[in-house]
Amino acid sequence: VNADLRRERAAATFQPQLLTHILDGGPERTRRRKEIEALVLNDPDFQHEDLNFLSRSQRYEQAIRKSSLMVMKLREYGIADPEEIYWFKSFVHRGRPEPLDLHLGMFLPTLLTQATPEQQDRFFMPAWNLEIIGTYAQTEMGHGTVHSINALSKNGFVYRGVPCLGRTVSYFLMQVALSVAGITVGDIGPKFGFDEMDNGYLKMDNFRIPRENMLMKYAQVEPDGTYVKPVSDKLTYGTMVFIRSLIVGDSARSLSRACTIAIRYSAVRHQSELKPGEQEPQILDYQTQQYKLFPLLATAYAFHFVGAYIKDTYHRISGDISKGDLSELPELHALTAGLKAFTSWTANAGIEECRMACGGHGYSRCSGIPDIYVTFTPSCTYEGENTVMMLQTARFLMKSYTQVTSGQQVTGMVSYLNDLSRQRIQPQHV
Amino acid sequence: AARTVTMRINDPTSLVEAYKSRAARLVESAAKNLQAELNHRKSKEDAWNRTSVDLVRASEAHCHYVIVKLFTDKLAEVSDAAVRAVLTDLCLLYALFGISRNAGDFLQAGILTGAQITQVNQHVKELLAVIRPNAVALVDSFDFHDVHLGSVLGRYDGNVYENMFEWAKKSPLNKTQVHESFHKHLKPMQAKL
Repeated sequence: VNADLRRERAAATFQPQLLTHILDGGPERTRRRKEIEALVLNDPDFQHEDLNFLSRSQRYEQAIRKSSLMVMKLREYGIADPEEIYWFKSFVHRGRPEPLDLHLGMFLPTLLTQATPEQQDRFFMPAWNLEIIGTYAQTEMGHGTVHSINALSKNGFVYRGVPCLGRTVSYFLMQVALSVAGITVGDIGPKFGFDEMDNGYLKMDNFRIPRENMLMKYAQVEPDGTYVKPVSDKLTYGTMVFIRSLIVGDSARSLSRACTIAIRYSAVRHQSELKPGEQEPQILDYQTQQYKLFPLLATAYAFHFVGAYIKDTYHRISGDISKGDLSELPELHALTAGLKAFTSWTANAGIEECRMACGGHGYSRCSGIPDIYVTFTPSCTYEGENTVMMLQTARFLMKSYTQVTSGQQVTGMVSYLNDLSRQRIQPQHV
Repeated sequence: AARTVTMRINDPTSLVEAYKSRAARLVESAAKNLQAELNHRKSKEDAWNRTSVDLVRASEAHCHYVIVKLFTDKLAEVSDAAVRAVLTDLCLLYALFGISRNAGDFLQAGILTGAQITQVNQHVKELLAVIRPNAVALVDSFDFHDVHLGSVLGRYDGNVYENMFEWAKKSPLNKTQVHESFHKHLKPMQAKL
């Protein structure tokens, strides 16, 4: 080990492993995580050439190969806990996105949260067993979301890809395959990153969707096409709220990775001279380098704890919702939207700061930071563009403020607004 | 203007109060601006759109308060004194750095005075020196395996330069001493000059 890093580790005033246990949620979780990582690390099937030296097609194929292998190995090892699957998958793909992400992270949760028990029987197990591999279509060219399903009385719907402002968003399942009439699909071409993901275009021409494919746990679609809204339209966003709560944790992980690289490298790299005649200091001894990196390090820890909190809160409130108690759904929706935006904006800028703090070497793919950046930055625009998210949070804040000014008390994270009416306005010297 | 909080800049709980006041002020200010726009215009949508910059700022302040609050709450759960001390330093740095970067909000709302902001800036610099000895141990605690981190610069063993060279040599451009494009393009061109 490099002498500088050895000296740095000897100077620590605490035991890093104890802090690792806190981040993992306890020593047992740390032990189990390392056990799962070792399964991948020691498996030659998952080894391959450095992806940086492969073409996009080769990277995509490598990802598909590893994902297929991953599914078999998860079965073989009997790993079924969602967090353990996440550890395994994240290690197989080294923190990069992978072709089954949407199936595992979006399609399955949507079936769980939006399908009726009958629909789950029909679709969930085949999807869990990867007989059905799902994705989702959400953004319509020229418009924000998929709209305008034209209802037909014959127990079905015809989707015409004519963009127009519809009234509501509703989930429906459809088979997307080259052989299906009225369907055109393809890859949208190279992107800033996400080389391993085949983001696609989907065109539906007078494509018929049977009524029983409309997911109706909360919304109802009558045979004649009448749409019965859910008791709260926020229930329709259940999957998105779940994903947004995960993005907060992702902000923490991505920023933590960038900080790890930048701070270790700043301890190894020597440059210029702080005092004439002395040997070149580590660049981590310059206050300006510390000012760039340490607030980001603090931010990464802050986001870790917030990510854990919001994930636990999501699961708690989801449990309440399944018992019919929707009272905390509005605040959960607002908080996940705002925290997703706040943490992803901050982490996005922070990762770039870490890259620049490594100088020219930070720009090389071997630093790992370009990959972290191009993989993370889409989170500022997907699952709700951040400004839109902040405005959704603002709707809840305005509603809460109106309640307070009309004499009601509010609870939860906005309870500070109750103090507003009591706070003395003190004249300030001009 | 709000009541000036008596802020103890070494106490995360006290900093939470400052963030709480800032959020309350920005929510109230956005709400009043929205009401003023509503009084001027027929359309609610127009009024909303013409207040949206304030609304985004209010939401950001709300989220910032939530994060400082949750980080502070977490400290109480840490049993090991040495770990709690280093996390407290990080929590203070996060909160003070946020005040320093958003000083205008705290000054304009009368939550902090100019003198207090000067103290905050000074304390941020002091905390950098306090955290310096633990910086590498703090990133080690994230416990990213080198394979997962995927970085020659961030290797656990710190042997950066020799491994950068090994990595570069694998580049397809280094498969031959001279790239084929020389023979196909450059050499014929030189022959004609």
